[in-house]
Amino acid sequence: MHIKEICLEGFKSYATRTVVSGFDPHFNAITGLNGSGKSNILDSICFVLGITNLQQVRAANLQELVYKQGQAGITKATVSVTFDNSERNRSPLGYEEHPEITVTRQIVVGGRNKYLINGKLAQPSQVQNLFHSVQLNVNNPHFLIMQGRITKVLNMKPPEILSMLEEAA
Amino acid sequence: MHIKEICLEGFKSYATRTVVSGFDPHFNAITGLNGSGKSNILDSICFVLGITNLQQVRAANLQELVYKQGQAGITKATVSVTFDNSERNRSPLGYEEHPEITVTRQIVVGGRNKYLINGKLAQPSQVQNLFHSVQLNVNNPHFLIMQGRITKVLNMKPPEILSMLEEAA
Amino acid sequence: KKETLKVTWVKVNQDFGSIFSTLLPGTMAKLEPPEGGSFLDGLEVRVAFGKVLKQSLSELSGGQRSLLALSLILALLLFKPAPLYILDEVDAALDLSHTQNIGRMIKAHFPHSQFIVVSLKEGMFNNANVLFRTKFVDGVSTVQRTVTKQTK
Amino acid sequence: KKETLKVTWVKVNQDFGSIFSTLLPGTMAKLEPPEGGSFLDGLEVRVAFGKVLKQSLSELSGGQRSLLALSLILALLLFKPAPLYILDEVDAALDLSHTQNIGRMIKAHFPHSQFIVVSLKEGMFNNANVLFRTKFVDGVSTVQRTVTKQTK
Ligand SMILES: Nc1ncnc2c1ncn2[C@@H]1O[C@H](COP(=O)(O)OP(=O)(O)OP(=O)(O)O)[C@@H](O)[C@H]1O
Ligand SMILES: Nc1ncnc2c1ncn2[C@@H]1O[C@H](COP(=O)(O)OP(=O)(O)OP(=O)(O)O)[C@@H](O)[C@H]1O
Ligand SMILES: [Mg+2]
Ligand SMILES: [Mg+2]
Repeated sequence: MHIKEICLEGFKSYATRTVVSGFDPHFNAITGLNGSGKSNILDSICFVLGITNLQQVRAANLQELVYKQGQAGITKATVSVTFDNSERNRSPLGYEEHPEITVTRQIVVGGRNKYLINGKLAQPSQVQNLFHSVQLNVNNPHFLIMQGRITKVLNMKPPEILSMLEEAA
Repeated sequence: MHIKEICLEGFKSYATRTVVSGFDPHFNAITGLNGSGKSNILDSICFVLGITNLQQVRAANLQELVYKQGQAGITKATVSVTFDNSERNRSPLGYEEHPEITVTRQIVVGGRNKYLINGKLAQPSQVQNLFHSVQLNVNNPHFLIMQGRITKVLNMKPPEILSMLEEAA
Repeated sequence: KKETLKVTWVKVNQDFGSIFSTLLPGTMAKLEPPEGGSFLDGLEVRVAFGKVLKQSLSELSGGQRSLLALSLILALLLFKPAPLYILDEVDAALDLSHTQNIGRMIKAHFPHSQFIVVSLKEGMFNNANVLFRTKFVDGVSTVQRTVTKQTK
Repeated sequence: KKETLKVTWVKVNQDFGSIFSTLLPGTMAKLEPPEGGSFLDGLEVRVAFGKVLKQSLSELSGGQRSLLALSLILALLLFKPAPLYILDEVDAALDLSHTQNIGRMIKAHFPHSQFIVVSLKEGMFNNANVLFRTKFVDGVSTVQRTVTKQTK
């Protein structure tokens, strides 16, 4: 499956409802000036994929993901990612009948995480199973290279490199 | 004082005698493709300034600074830096009568360091005194930002930032 | 299980070497056990420029290190594909020609996965099919989409 | 001695803030003691975008972090000048306009020191008076010098 559209509202520097649509099935690029919000879009994808280590999205706690930490009248951060799931043999387990899958994650200041799959409330474990069944484990990601981290693999000790292969095996 | 010319011979990727002359007193830039030898020129300046922590110049020992570690017929690495010293009030201590100062450092495979100041053999301590008297202490450098290291200052603990100010005070 | 790991190593090694030599002709890269050990003790990255294996990676330039790391990561991705890849400024240390090579490699050799690549360099994003431009306007981030005219 | 350190802190702080706001208008930066401590316990980097002081530096973008680090380093250099400054690809994370700003700042505000700056970006090296181009030819590095036509 691949991303078709991302909708961010109240997430980091995306205060107002921002729809990023028309993703290419193959090669998409994001550019813009320093501080304009490029990495924040990648953070929003990790957010929906269920990231738990918030340092990976440059936050100390969930509240920091809300626009101005909730100090500017916006009290929740919502991100929805709509996936094209038309390739049945590459579908997440149990979703073969859904040509489109929308996963939403929301945090409310002072509240907790909330997940939705195709508009229905879902448990974090359901979301985790969905993504793990297509090799997207954002908490042990082989598909994600964050800013400034590209060469960290060269500083790994030999046993660490071996376990990286074990993950893939 | 400022650099006028650098002569590299057998140093890292500069196998043959390479003279880099005509430095501007104010603003010089070095560019070129990846791996073409830009950082190696900066390493050669650090080498002449008397660097002792070779990790800073990406080497494990002095022999690694010689072209192909001495395995290709070249058995010594020599770098000479010629400084313009016409501004007497900014001269290193004791060199006010020298409008030009050339400092040379050489290593021979299987041998040790050798320094020359204006063509005469010099002790490492003499070279150190020369450079320290104009605020160039390459082993505790505030004037040097190596590749990939620019943001390390932001990761310093508060006491470390304070000691950075103490160095300057 | 030890056997599966060995098979993984052989295949990843092959792709690692082939990707790196494509990006930097005349070089070779591989993963091998540390001196005197077996692969179960761990694996080290070794490179050769020309025929000579380097003792360590320390003398490599910033751009060469990026290309080496990318080659290993892409080799792992070839072995265990994911539906989507997220790369944030992996070309920061790369000159124009290497940046273009990475962009072209993504286009040509990884056709079955979706890439979302952040880059400040035209040499990279000119290879994309769709380009999103972020802009900070009145204190908030905004995004605009453009379609890149692609010639094959 | 404590007094000299305090004087240093005040002056460096002033330049740090002024350089950072020049590079990123509408921002403020300073060094201040950690919560509940005095400056002898150490100093932390604090930034404000607009009027609000940020709790931590973690949400800053890659480019913003580079500009912040550079501002502090340049402020220290203003306080304790060295005859020569060596900067290797400090613009790796900077977009074109910020790169140009650093180049122009070096030209205009640091006239009494010699800079040797490595960069892959025209936005930086176009500001230099002399440009050296390195090239790998037949297995060895070579250097060629060019003089940049400077218009004031
Ligand atoms: N919770 C938040 N509320 C408001 N603004 C935020 C929040 N979190 C982050 N930001 C802002 O987002 C900006 C950083 O955005 P981002 O990291 O996406 O930039 P970028 O486009 O990747 O830039 P660069 O090219 O420098 O890496 C910073 O100015 C930061 O203050
Ligand atoms: N002792 C040595 N003998 C021969 N070649 C060497 C030696 N030490 C380093 N090199 C070579 O120098 C090259 C790196 O040069 P350098 O670090 O100056 O590149 P660079 O121009 O800074 O590139 P980048 O833009 O990628 O940082 C590498 O190919 C490395 O193998
Ligand atoms: Mg970024
Ligand atoms: Mg370099």
